[in-house]
Amino acid sequence: KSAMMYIQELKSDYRDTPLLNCLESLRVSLNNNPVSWVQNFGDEGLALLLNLLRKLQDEEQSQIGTKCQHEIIRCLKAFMNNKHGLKSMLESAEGIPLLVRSINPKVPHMMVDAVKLLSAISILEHPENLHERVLEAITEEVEKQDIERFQPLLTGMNNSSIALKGGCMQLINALISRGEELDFRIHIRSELLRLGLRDRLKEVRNIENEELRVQLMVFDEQAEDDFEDL
Amino acid sequence: EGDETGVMDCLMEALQSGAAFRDRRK
Repeated sequence: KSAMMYIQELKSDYRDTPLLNCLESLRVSLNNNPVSWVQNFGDEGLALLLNLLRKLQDEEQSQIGTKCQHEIIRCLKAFMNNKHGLKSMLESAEGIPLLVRSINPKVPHMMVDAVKLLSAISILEHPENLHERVLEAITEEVEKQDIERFQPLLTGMNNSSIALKGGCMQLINALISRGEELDFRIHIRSELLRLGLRDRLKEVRNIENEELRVQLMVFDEQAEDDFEDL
Repeated sequence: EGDETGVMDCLMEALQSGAAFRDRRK
């Protein structure tokens, strides 16, 4: 199918299983076609995906609706996997905030993908400090929910999914590591530890998992470096 | 198109292996 055909389908107000099928097929196409295909899908396709994601997030959550949201996150990852797509996503005002809204500990599989994408965005070399945009979006989102800004990440760390614990640690490390000021890094770390990360880390250190081990080491090394600087 | 694709894959791999942070420390 051409990119234009998917754009037409996304405009067709499909719902439930037909929508999920369309999104799964789109994800395969975005992953397997040349960059020119992704460029044809372009800003219009991205805007349709983001609108759809927002609509689904605003609706009462259903199992199929959640599956569609997760599939859109996977499509966004495929779309951003080249410079053109990534540029479009970063230029869109809604891209990062909608990814942040997908940090939902009630849907661990989707949350893993969302935090990993946001971690990757946060460490990108970019004239605009992207980790600040991510942090800003996290702060704005939790203000609506009236909770501490890192609470969703702490809840994720408390989830039984090891992949989710690893993903949350990745985002924490990404946000801290990109802070240029020592004060900023210490502030973020203290905020997390105060919120309960200290206890979570004690538990997580007992889990034998390579991905987690790497992230814990990074967290500790960054903290040690900052302590020395201080 | 080789150098234009796999941007997110590379970043995610660097995050997972810790390389993204080691580069920063240097």
